[in-house]
Amino acid sequence: AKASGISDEEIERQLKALGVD
Amino acid sequence: MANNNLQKAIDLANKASEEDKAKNYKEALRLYEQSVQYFLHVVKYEAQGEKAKQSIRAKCADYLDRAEQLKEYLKKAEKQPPTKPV
Repeated sequence: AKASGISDEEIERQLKALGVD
Repeated sequence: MANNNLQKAIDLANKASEEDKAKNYKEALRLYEQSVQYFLHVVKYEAQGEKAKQSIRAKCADYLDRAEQLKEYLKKAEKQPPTKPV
């Protein structure tokens, strides 16, 4: 259900979380 | 509409899943991240229909989940102390 309602901000946040090693 | 970013994102995502299948998780992780960045750029700056945006966001969520898993796996693999003889 999460995938369907995700927002740009949420995607950006997860990207940052990933990138920050 | 310059949808070469969209094409780029799709190429990167395809490459990421190939690397993923080939168990090159480090490379796959990097490619997943890059493809999501491109997808995000497309959603934010290249006006797509709301429906298209929603499906791109959903794809990003999937790739991010997969990337998270790879990151966890790599972290554990790196931390794995070489099996010392007991």
